[in-house]
Amino acid sequence: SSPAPRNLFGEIRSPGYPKPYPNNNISIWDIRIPKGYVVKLTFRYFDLEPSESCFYDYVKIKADKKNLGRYCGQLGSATGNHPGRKEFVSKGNRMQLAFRSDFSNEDNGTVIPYRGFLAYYQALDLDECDPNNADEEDERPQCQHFCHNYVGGYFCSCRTGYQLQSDHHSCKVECSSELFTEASGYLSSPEYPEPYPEDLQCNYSIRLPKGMSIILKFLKPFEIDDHQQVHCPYDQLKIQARGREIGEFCGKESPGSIETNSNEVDILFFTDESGFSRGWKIRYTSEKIRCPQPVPRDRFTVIRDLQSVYRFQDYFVVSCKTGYNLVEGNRKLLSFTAVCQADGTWHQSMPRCEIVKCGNPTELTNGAFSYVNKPANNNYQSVITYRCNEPYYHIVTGTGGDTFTCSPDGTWEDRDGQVRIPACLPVCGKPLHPVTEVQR
Amino acid sequence: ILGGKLAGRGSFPWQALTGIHGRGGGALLGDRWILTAAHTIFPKGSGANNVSLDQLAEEANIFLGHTKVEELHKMGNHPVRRIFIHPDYNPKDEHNFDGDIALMELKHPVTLGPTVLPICLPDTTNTTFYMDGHMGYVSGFGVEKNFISNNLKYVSLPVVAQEKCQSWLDSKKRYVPMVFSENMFCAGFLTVKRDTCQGDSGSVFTVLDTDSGRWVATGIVSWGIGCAEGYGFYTKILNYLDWIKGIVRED
Repeated sequence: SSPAPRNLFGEIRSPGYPKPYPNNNISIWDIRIPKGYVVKLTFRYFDLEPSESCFYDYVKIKADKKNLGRYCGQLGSATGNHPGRKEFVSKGNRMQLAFRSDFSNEDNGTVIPYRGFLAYYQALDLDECDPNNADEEDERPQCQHFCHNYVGGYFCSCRTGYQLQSDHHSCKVECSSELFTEASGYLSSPEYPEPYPEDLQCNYSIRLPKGMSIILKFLKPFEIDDHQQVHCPYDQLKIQARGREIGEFCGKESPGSIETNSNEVDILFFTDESGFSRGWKIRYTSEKIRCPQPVPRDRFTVIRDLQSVYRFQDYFVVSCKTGYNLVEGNRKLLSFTAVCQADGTWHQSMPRCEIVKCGNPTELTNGAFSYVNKPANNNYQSVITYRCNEPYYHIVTGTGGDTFTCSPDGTWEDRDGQVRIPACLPVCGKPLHPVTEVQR
Repeated sequence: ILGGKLAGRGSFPWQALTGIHGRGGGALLGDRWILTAAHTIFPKGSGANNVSLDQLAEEANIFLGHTKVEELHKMGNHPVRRIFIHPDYNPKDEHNFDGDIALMELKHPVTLGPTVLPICLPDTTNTTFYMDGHMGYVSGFGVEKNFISNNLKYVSLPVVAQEKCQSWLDSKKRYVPMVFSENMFCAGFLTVKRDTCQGDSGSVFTVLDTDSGRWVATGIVSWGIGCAEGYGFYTKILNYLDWIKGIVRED
């Protein structure tokens, strides 16, 4: 017998194939493939001396300590048992092929040149996770929680809050350092909604990127041992965000939904040695952390494209109404943008809008200006009019006239937007007391 | 001024008192120019004409804003930045006052008010001011009856037709062969004792332009033969408008 090499596929031929096989031959092939696979064998060619129950020549197939059949004959022969296209699949990773030929292949004195067979086998992945594949004697225990098949093997995993033991199959409560980094997910007390085990020291950590805010939503049922008078003396469910305790819960009243405003949340679950409460389950989701709604500091501030909600990395742009300047402290700003930071605060505080001041109007030589509106100040939209010291001077203005307004860009401008102030030109030939003769 | 009257304050607010080579007059143009006669700066026949204009500007005294000489001196003078003499003026030709016009630029513009105001220049198209008999007023701090005046006085004089001036001059030619050019006009009387005199040079002959209601300078006191012994001769400003504007506007 020749053990087939341990590769994942191959051919097995009767002795001398494709020439007729010899008489008085017994050949055995042991097919052995790696664990995690099963053998699948088919006959590509089969031509053996037929006989009742394959008494003379035959091929016998065995696997998993079972006989998978005895085959002989030719395709369509009345007697014998031709395997045709049948697929022989083992449950384990071994299969044996036995061939026997008797002393002759004569029929009425004529030798029939039966050519034997060509078999082809291949390794098929064994889905260890399929319960139907579980072999009774299989020494392997089943995965306690989750089974994951892969080509050539499988592995077990455990529910959240459990740790796979060294036997790679069983799961033991292990929730002391559960880490969740997905944007959303579920976490629950071990065995939920069955009663949770005793003596737990669970720590579930949700760690999301900065700027995300975790929202916890408790599902039903919510049931943690409690006491009428004393707050959570037996079992405690504590929720902390960045070390800050958000709450300690027990009893049957669900905490509902909790917006933690934090990208880091720790859920600690401590149980004592007894109890039959069914525990808790949380669906956590996350969203970009919110920043406080920006509020203008005065009625001249305009928040562009105001949003109903501002979240991490959102920003808002502030400008001022015409005639007002953005001011931060004493500094005038050309523009202002605030970005919502990862901690839910704005990276800079709201500025204010200060009315544009044009400063004192340019003095007019040999003239003066007067304020048209009250109060007389140099703020935006203040209006002044220039006059010359008449009658000694007369005013010469641009096409924009002699009235100037404090413009949004902080300059005094006439009707045409010109900043050049009028001039007072001397009035010639107009004495106040011209010579007048009386007597004639 | 002979045969004139005391000027009231604010009647001739353009009148300037100049002290360059002795007393003269001038008239304020705009708020920083003094119009005067070139011979008050470069007198005829004096050797002093080799002094530079800058030097003269440095030493010139210009007073404005009062009718009393004493008050004017108290108010202080207005320093001169630059002096422009008309190029046709020839200080060496004692008998020809053609081009007797000059401009002095003050270092600082003056602030106008009731007693300091500029005179207007004539409108180039208006020649009625030079027609025979058109009345004008001349003010000045010049001599009156051999005494220099301490107050501003004025006199009204009629413009005389060119040919009368010329023929009068011809009658004087034997004594004083003066040139009378079209850049001059004469005004005054042959017998009435009303005239300008020494010290009035540079003051302006003004007329009231009834169309605009403004007083206009049509002439500059330039020369005469004696005082109140015949006509007085004035530089015809109309003929120098381009020159004046060229300088004043250039600035």
